[in-house]
Amino acid sequence: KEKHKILHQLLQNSTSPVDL
Amino acid sequence: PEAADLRALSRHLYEAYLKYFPLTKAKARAILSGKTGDNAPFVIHDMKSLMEGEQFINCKQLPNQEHQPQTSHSGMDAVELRFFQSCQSRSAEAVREVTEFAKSIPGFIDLDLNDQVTLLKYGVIEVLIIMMAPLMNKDGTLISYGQIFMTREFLKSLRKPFCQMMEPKFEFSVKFNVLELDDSDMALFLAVIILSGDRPGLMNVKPIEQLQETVLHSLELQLKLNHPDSLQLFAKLLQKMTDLRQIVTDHVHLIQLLKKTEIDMCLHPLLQEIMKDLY
Repeated sequence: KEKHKILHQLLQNSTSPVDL
Repeated sequence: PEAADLRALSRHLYEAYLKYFPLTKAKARAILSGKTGDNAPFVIHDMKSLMEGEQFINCKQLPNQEHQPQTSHSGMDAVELRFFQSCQSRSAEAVREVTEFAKSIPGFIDLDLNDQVTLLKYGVIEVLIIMMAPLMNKDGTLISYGQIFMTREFLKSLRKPFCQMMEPKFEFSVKFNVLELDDSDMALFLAVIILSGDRPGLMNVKPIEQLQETVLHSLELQLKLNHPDSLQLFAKLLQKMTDLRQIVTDHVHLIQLLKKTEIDMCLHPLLQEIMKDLY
């Protein structure tokens, strides 16, 4: 799960912009 | 499924596509054919125009992105690196757009979360390369949301290995564009790519294959209705998926080579996550 942290975040945080 | 359901799915995916992807094929083709009047793109064709265009690209960067200090890389050699960093920022943003599109595919968010991650990890670069095709013609490509046109010759003139990065995408795109898909066809094709049940490490393949089969039916019907005179278009399109995998494999190897040879280069954390242990 840690290996794909940002992808997990992108998938779970509806449309709120993740800090890219 | 009934034809009406398949048409509804097609409309739904097309709407999601329009919602999440800011530069459509229709808009890109209008820009490329000079139909946008006063809003012609800025053309980058040499180092001088790149430097002029660079200011333009940096001005238009998204608010939550860190600006690369201009002084960190100086001299002509660094131009490629700076440009490459801009490309990375745009690619990371595009990954976010593709993720939102994937989430809009009916049934996608009900899949196992780890499988969703796997589908995106393996599918997203393929999707991004397909999405480049509408932005390209044989002479160059639109970048920066269609505000800039960068010539193919200029990209070929960059130092190695940067000059090798885009040429395979141009070759693919020119052939892909012969199929003349429109945005509503593209939406379905992108969903088919994302829902590939043969990605390494998937845990629950069955529901993914079932979703893909429905989208494939919808795509087949869409192409029959939208391109009645284009024989075997569905089959030709599916064949493109094989070429696409090779392009992605080569692209990832080139990035891995860059990581080793360009000491000043930092890979965007999201892209790093996607490319790690990928092929």
